[in-house]
Amino acid sequence: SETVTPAQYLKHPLQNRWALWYFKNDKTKGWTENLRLIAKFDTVEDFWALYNHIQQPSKLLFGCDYCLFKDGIKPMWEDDKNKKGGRWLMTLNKQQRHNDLDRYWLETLLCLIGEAFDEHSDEVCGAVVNVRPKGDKIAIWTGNCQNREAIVSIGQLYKERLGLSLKALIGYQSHDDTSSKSGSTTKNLFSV
Amino acid sequence: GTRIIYDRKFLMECRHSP
Repeated sequence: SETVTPAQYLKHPLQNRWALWYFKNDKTKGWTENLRLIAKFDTVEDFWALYNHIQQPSKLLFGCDYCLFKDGIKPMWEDDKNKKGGRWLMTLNKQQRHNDLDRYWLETLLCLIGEAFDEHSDEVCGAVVNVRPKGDKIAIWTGNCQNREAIVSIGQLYKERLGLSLKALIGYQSHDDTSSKSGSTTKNLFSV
Repeated sequence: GTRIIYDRKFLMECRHSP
């Protein structure tokens, strides 16, 4: 008879349960109607089963998003866990869709599910990738835009994990400022 | 309590494990 060791069948639990959402820009429907929950997972193996099964961001149509959020937090500014928060935002140029987008997004997911930010990981609410004709965006959302120490630490580590050069700056913006902006740019509360 | 942390290398190794 064959012996199966626990290591061969036990899944590796994650610290958090995560929900992956998909947003499709159908202009005949409302914003919330266009936002769909794909699946939830709480083990490393279930994460990969999902990730290996879905399209990479670079294959999505313009106007689509993926959002990965902790279970119980909706991927919108209005959620109680997000409304005082903000995001580390990375804006990609058009060439980066082929070179960097999928790699950066996977790295972002691995940072989240692996709790890469140590004690500051509790500040993290989720991450979003927006696929847009003018340039794609990836952001990590955190829960409190006043929490400078955690935010800066998360930003520095995130930049390191993405392999960004020291010269490449990324900015952190509050959702309040993003939602009430009049022009096309939002001021950065922090930069790393 | 303790936090369950996985580094990049470990997570990537799990990608194609049965």
